[in-house]
Amino acid sequence: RIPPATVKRLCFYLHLLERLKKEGKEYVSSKELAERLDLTDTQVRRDLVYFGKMGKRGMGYEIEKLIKELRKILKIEKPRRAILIGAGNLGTALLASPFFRKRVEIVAAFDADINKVGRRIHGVPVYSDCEISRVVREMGIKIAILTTPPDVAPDIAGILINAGIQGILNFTPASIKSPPGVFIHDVDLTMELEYLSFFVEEE
Amino acid sequence: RIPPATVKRLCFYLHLLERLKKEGKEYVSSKELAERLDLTDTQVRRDLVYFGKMGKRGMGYEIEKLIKELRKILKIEKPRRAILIGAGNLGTALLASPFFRKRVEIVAAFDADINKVGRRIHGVPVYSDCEISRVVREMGIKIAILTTPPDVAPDIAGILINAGIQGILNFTPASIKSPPGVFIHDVDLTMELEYLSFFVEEE
Ligand SMILES: NC(=O)c1ccc[n+]([C@@H]2O[C@H](COP(=O)([O-])OP(=O)(O)OC[C@H]3O[C@@H](n4cnc5c(N)ncnc54)[C@H](O)[C@@H]3O)[C@@H](O)[C@H]2O)c1
Ligand SMILES: NC(=O)c1ccc[n+]([C@@H]2O[C@H](COP(=O)([O-])OP(=O)(O)OC[C@H]3O[C@@H](n4cnc5c(N)ncnc54)[C@H](O)[C@@H]3O)[C@@H](O)[C@H]2O)c1
Repeated sequence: RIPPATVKRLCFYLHLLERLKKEGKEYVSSKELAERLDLTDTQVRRDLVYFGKMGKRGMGYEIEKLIKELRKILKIEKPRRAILIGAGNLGTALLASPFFRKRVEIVAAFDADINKVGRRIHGVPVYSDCEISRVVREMGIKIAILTTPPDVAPDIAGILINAGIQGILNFTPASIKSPPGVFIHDVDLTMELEYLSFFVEEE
Repeated sequence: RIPPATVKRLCFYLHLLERLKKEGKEYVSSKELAERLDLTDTQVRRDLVYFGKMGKRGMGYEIEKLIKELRKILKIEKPRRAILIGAGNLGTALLASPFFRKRVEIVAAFDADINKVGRRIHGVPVYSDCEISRVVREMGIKIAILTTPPDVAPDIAGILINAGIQGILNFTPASIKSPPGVFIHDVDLTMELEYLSFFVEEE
């Protein structure tokens, strides 16, 4: 069992390792990982324990092996399947993004707007929100992306959870209660702005 | 000068402290921060140095004071002003989100589509992309949010940087070179999905 805050850090390690691989590096030491992520060496060694002891004496860790191990831990060795609820502005932008769709196979979208139901948006069929339970059960989907207006989000989440969804990527500002065995991840794009703000002088 | 990876962590501290405040807590110890963020105590103490020594013997740190200090460090004591380029699906969703607009005052949007120019989207005036330099200089804007298609993103970024923009929140998959004094932050929503994926069993 890895604590959620560490899982978040493992995602940062993965993205750093993928960048190092692109730069042509093959090995990396825990010291270099610590420098790049500005963590103490002890913190990095503690985190590395989660992805197994794979260091070679003197050479450091093999980047390819660490990437493979991390993708296994995060269960993303192959793209996950998901559904998307609320094919509005944000939903459509996610459906349109080849970057996003590389990592996740969106098999169906759902909307309450009858003008959208029955069409395809960037190749993904749009169903009525009454069909959510049927499709989730028939296709055995475990992950849902929630991009509806905030007022309907808790009700929709209830339908998803009853149908067997275990993880919800919640883009709405509504707070959704998560029963045991279900993980709700609230995406807050303002964090990205706060990070950027540090590097820009005030007006 | 705080290293970028630590700035990212400071954002996580801020969000955690704001959640603790909402829960009614007034003080927090470095040990509790370490537990909540699953960091070693040494790592937290090292990070706390960046936001000044504010702990009271035996009581821990005053949450309100830490929040104030962090907002000062991140330069978000008051909402930052920004412009948005590319008022398409994603851009419109950001303009529509009260959550996002609380943290940043989007003073103008820009687009190449003549059907959008001259209108207002959720109250924000949309100008032609030829007006970017003029508006940035006249209003002294330092932050830009980039939600254009990837092919035009590098050219638009060049225009923004020449006009005096210092920080770009880049939602496009295009990679943008940052000259000295300019900070480009690439937003990658797939990281959010990778994080969620860990908590959901494979199909
Ligand atoms: N996390 C962030 O920083 C951030 C940024 C932007 C937007 N948002 C949020 O994302 C959500 C979507 O924003 P948007 O601009 O795309 O809104 P939108 O109005 O364009 O899209 C919402 C879609 O949901 C559909 N819908 C309404 N009721 C439904 C139901 N019962 N079942 C299924 N679909 C339903 C609508 O028909 C519409 O297509 C909002 O909650 C918004 O606050 C969050
Ligand atoms: N980071 C992620 O995970 C993620 C997720 C979704 C979308 N995206 C990216 O966000 C961007 C926007 O996606 P979208 O679905 O909103 O696309 P879109 O086509 O709906 O919107 C693009 C907008 O940019 C405008 N535009 C085109 N050329 C322009 C120019 N020269 N100057 C100003 N505006 C111009 C278009 O008229 C349109 O309004 C894309 O680059 C997409 O890949 C990234």
